[in-house]
Amino acid sequence: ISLNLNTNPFDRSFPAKLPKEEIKVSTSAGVERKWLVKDKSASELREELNRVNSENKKIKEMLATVYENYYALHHHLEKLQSRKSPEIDHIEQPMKKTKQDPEEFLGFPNGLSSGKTENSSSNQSHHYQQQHEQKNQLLSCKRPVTDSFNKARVSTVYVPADSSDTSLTVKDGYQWRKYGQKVTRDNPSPRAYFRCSFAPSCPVKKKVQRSAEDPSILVATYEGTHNHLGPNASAGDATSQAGSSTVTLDMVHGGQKLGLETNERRTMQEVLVQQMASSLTNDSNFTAALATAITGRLLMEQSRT
Amino acid sequence: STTSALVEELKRVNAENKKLSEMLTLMCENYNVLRKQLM
Repeated sequence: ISLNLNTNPFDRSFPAKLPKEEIKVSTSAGVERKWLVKDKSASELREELNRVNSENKKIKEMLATVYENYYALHHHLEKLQSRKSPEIDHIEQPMKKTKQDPEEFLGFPNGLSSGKTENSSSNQSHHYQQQHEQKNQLLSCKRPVTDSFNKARVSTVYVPADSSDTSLTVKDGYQWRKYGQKVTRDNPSPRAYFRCSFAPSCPVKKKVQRSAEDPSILVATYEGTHNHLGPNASAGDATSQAGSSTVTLDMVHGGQKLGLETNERRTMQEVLVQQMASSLTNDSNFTAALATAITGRLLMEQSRT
Repeated sequence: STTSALVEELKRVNAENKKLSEMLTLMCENYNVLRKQLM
């Protein structure tokens, strides 16, 4: 005779979930035991539920962390991809060009060098006039009209200089190492080639030559941007060539800032990736949960096949 | 009814855990792909 009082309809709905002994109880002596078992199973269920709930909470936290890390990484990747081309090329390209003939290093903008365009007298006078305007402004910072790539990384600076000074030195707040000098056609003044003193880590090059049309102007052409902090502008620059040094330094600092930003971003990415990797791999809970999840998935796939 | 409610809740949370674990696995896979791209 069954003494089941049917107080729990679930017994019928989910018999497999309940302990077998509870179903087998059928004697009057077992009534009390049955209730005890039921209580026990309920408490066990509660414990199990608590355990599963805490596991659920942990997984949610881990998922939130992984989401955060993932989207931080994704955001950085997008940033990198959007800014990658101009700045990375900016630094890498000049390094590839180190073996080129210095003559091919850069072209003078707007016919200031011994270009064929100067054969035309009208062009020549036009350029001469341009130079005088630039001289009157003490300095002018121009970009050559070569192509869009060079526009981003080449700057030309015109600096008034004493005609008797043959040093071809342009003070711009950075230290330079002279590595060559060359006499060019149609210009009695030689052209000097400089590398940044931080070379080869810094790719910036500079060439200086007196203007063929006006020897009182030094034409300094910069290629690349500094990727390091430069020395402060000297007081001599500020006093003797106030206008020119100011503009020149602005230009140089702009390049320096770009280089620093690139370095900072690279460092940040590396640190971020390392931190994420180490935090994820060092977290034993995470690896255990991950292993469980992967195993579960594999088992699921196996059972499907 | 308490037991049945507990069992129902247990089933629900277990199912949720399973889904969350799957999502976590997927996220980790995606994260690793992204990490490789950045390396």
